Order: sequence, then structure tokens, then C-alpha cells
Amino acid sequence: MAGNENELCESLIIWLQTFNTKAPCKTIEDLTSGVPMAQVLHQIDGAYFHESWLARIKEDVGENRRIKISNLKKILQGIVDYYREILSQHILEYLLPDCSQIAETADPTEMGRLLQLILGCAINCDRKQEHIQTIMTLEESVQHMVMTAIQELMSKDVD
Amino acid sequence: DPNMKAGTTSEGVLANFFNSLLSKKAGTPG
Repeated sequence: MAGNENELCESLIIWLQTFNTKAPCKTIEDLTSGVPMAQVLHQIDGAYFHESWLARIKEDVGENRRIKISNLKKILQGIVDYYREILSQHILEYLLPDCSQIAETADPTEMGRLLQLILGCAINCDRKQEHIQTIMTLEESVQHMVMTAIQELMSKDVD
Repeated sequence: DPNMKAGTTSEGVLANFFNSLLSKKAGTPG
């Protein structure tokens, strides 16, 4: 199972790289600051994840775990609000990733959960067509993992 | 969804899955 979760996380990182964020987005460690994810959300829906929302995410994080956790919590809250306000979906509590574990250990299972929620924003937003078409250009094995992630998300929808 | 069952090859399954997502209305959950 852990192998699958690693693979899922790696595939979602490959998908994330299609957004060409300013912040590096090559490894799971790059993502622990939250900065690339925030930039991706801004690209997914710039009206909701607007400039002033983005400005609340601190960029000079370095190895400061406290700032990393603070960034990740802001991002997670933004995602939860986006699902509720824009997508009319409620994310079950137990599906929410543990931000501390992401910041402290770069845990691929928790990171995978966070990236999966971002994927959900992309494939349900107004510009979903563009995002889905980009996914369809990825390598087949990556597409499979992305499909699995989407199916898992759909199976856990509550309303 | 009949589209989901139509593709038997790996490529076909993927194409059917993503095309069925594309055909859903924008902003529609799931």
C-alpha cells in the first residue's frame, strides 16, 4: 500500500509540474513549503485564490517548520472553503491531510491527500476542460494514477 | 456509464474516463 501511495504522490507531483510554477516543484521536499501548491491554486482559479490570498503564503520558508505548517494550513483551509463555496462539496474530516506531518516528514501519504484535493479543484472548476486536456497529455502510467486519484475522490463525495 | 465500459485497452480506458469527465458540466461536483 505504501508503494502505491508513493507512486500516487509522485504522479501527482508530475501533474503539478505542468503548471510551471515559479517556485520549484520537482520533489516532495519542494512542496513542503506549500508555495508551489498555492501558485497552482492561483492558476486554477485566480478569482478565488486571488493575489491577496497568494500574498498570505510566505515564500522565504527555508527549513522553518512553523512557517511551512502555517502555509500548508492556509492552503488546506482555502481548499476546504473552495470545495464548500464553489464546488458545493463537503470534504470529510478524515480525508484532510495532516499539515504537520507534511512539513515535518514530507510524508507521501499525507502529501498525496493534499495534492488529490488540489486535483479535485482543477477537474471541477470552470476551466476544467483545459486541466483535463493537460492531464491527457501526460505519460500513460501517470494518467492511470491521476485517474485512480479522481475515482477515489469521487467515491468519497458526500454531497 | 457506457463510455467507461467501452474502452478495453489501457489507452481506451483512460480516454473514456477523461472524456466522460470533460462531458460533465463545468462546476459540477464529481
